[in-house]
Amino acid sequence: MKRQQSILSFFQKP
Amino acid sequence: MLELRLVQGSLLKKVLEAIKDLVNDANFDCSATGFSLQAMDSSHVALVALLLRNEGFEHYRCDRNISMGMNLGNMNKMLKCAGNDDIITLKADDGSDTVTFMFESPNQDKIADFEMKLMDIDSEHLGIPEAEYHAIVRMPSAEFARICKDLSSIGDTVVISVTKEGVKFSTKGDIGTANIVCRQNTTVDKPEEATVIEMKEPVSLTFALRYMNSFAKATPLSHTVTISLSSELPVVVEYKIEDMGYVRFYLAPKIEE
Repeated sequence: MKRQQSILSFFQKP
Repeated sequence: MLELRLVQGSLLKKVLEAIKDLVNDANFDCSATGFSLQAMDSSHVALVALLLRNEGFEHYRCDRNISMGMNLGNMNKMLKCAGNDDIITLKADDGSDTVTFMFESPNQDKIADFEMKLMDIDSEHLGIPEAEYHAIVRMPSAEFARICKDLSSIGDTVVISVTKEGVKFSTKGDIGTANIVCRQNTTVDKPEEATVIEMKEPVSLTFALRYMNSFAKATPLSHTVTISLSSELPVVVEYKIEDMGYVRFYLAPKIEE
């Protein structure tokens, strides 16, 4: 089973 | 005062068709250099970035930077009322809580204006770091759309693998498995029919097909799509908008538990 990562793990809030 | 006149109004119609199912509400940012948007889908798995540069507009006036919050479903309803050959002008006064879309038929015998309420949207721009990609695949956008559609009838996820053999799209589901390999092919009549693979190192990543199918709604914007892959980074699926900019979709990969 694979887990969906969040885009927020890669792109930072300012 | 904001006034943006786009002779090829169908471009804006196509942009909305491409992003309205992924994102409900978004801020359109307007500056002296262009009209742009950055938004995530509601589950924060994908991000869309749109840029329409000022030079692509016949007339472009933006006195100061403004951010206009719009419901994309409502914006799409309004833009659907524009003919495919219509010229579309966006207008907004400073401090106004509405935006006006003006549609002009090509021979100027019909002029319509639709005023839409703006909304306050709390959203922060994410910083997208510059990245070196292990592999960049450019291929006909219709081919990519076809592959995503075909694979989604078999499985829910796609493994995209780039090796020196080519780019492989694989899925598996209850009924079986599927593998589609596209090899580099530059011996074509038109450059937009080519498949070009630039690989620095092999890469293999897993993505949810339903997002890929959503991105493929941008196919009418461009004959080609560029897929940029690096291990442990979101894939970038880019549709260039001729002479104006791009729509880029970023999708976070799925990983082993």
